Amino acid sequence: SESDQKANTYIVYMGDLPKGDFSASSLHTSMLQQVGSRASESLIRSYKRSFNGFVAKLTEEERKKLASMEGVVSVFPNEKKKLH
Amino acid sequence: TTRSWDFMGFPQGVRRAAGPESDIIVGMLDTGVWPESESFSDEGFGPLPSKWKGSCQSPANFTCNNKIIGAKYYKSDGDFGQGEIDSPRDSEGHGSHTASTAAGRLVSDANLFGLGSGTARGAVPGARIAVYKICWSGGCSEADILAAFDDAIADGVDIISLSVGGGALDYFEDSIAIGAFHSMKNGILTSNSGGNSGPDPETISNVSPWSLTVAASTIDRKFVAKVKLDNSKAYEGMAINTFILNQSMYPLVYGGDVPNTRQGFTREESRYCIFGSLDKTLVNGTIVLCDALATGEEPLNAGAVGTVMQDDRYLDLAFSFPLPATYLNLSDGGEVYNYINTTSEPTAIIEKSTEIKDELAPFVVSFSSRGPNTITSDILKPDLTAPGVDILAAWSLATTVTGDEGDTRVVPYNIISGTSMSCPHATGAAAYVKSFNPTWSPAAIKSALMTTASPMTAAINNDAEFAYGAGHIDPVKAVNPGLVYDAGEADYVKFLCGQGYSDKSLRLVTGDNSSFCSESNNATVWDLNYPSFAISSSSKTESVTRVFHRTVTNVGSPVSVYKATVVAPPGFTVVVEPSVLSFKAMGQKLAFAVTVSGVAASGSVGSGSLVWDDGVSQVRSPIVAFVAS
Repeated sequence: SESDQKANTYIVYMGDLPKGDFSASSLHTSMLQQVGSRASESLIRSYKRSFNGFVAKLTEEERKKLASMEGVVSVFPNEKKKLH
Repeated sequence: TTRSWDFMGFPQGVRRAAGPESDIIVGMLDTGVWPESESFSDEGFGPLPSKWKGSCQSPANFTCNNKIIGAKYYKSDGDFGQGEIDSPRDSEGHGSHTASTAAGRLVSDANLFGLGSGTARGAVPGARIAVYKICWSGGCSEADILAAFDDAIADGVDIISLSVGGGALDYFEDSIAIGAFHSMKNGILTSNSGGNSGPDPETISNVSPWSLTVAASTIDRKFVAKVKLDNSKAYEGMAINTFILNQSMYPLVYGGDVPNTRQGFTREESRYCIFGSLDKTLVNGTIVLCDALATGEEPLNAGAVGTVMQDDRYLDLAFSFPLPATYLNLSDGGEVYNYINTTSEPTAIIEKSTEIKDELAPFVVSFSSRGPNTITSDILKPDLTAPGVDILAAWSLATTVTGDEGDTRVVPYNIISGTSMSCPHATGAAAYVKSFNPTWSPAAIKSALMTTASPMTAAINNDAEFAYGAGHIDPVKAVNPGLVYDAGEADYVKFLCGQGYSDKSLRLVTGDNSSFCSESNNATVWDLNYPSFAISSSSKTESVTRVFHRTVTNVGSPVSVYKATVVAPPGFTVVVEPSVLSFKAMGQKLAFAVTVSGVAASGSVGSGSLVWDDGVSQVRSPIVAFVAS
């Protein structure tokens, strides 16, 4: 459906940094390619200094596939919080 | 701030660990800072702490110094709004305010047009500040919040302050809880604001047990602005009015009598002075009485010289407005209304605000979000309370006092309210505690702040611990708490196992492939070594018994004997076993169990406490029993 094709921004949280050498952008790009996303366009940011994860534009189908992938803790929408 | 620290018993001359304080780095995740503010001057500061691994992003006229040692901005959508600066420079004011509250330098004679005058200072004036600008005029995206956490942790900050939130979310679907978890893992305490959605229950946000959740309380300084009528009567309203009107009296009109009928507005709309509803011809040069608290922009746009607002929403704090204004309760507002209706040519004047002493302070302000915690009901949130009402601190010269259209007042110090303001008080206090105890874990610092907090009373805070947590923060006492309830990553993982998080998730989160939720590693919420005790039941007739297992670490006198004193919540019995703890060394840990049994009264918070007392230190934890909705 049209809503399934619409890409929204999601955070893919993957927990602690992997041990040893680790190329975040390669790993995250590869994961996006595995779910069929046009990785170079959809990857917005990688987290790689203190924990592992990334931000990407995903369709609903891609979100579901990523959420079930090995190494993923959670996938949740990039919403806005407010100053208190 | 010019009053709150003194009010908390934290005077300017308080004992300091000067060397360690200058090595403390406070990470501020906020709207940036105004680097030229006197609060952030680096005069007399030595070189950067060697542990600092961060950087200073310096586009658009922003430079760091030995006080502001790092600065970065995050805007993952790249969409800069009008007036926004693509720089760590603060164009909102909020970030400068919070940073100076936590760690601003001493600045004498800081004031807002003479109001709140005094020496502005943060808790740790000698500490360094690292700025992570994540909030913009449209809000704070979770992608940017996580990016800032990712950097701040790796950069080597000691404490993170984040006065931002949304609804309470599952721990690993909430950027702040995730960031705070990895901070904790790296020895960094995250101090969070609890939110401004009070006084409704279950509104508290940022509820992860590894972060410190802060409610907002009043201080003993109130700002009031008087409206004087021509019949010699005067009424004091809550407002920060910096304006001095130059006539003795002005015509006074009621918003409901001056509707902008040409645009189709009725008196039912104009009485609330909603946008576009006032007739400019009838309002020009008058003071307008409006039946609701609003920003004041509509009376200003319509040409009014001032506005008097009335309702009963927020009578425990003072707002600023872009024109002369005051805000009355319904009784006084009704008298002003009657005066207008019974006088042929009603006139009035609004005076500049004055300061009065609030003898009731501190109490939790109405807007401060309340528990219970909607994610884990038996973790009491908020954790504690700090000043968050009418706080004067540094501001940005890129905005005005209110930020509203028509406001031309550009100021270096401003007075605002929010749990955003209470959070950096707790951040600063945590940094102060850490400067004396550099090796303490985030949980130990949090425990020290909670168990030494001054008890508050349900007599003026109906929601009791759901409003104030453990009580009002006391930074001086927190340096020497006697005992601490310590916890580390493994303890939180056990807690998360008990909350139903999967092996797979927890292995990833910890980075430890051996981590798993076995029977021995599957802790109930009541076994997390938390410095407060919460016991919920599902109905008012249900009898509940909970056993809380706790361990305290001796950080006071090497040889000491602590005795337990218990106040049970109404309808409950509390048994502590053992009731005496004999320590023989610093760092020694002793375990005990607290059994709480009874039936909770419906619709109220049953308050009790456990105090461990060795005659020198009183280590106090609240015990709260309630019926969960």
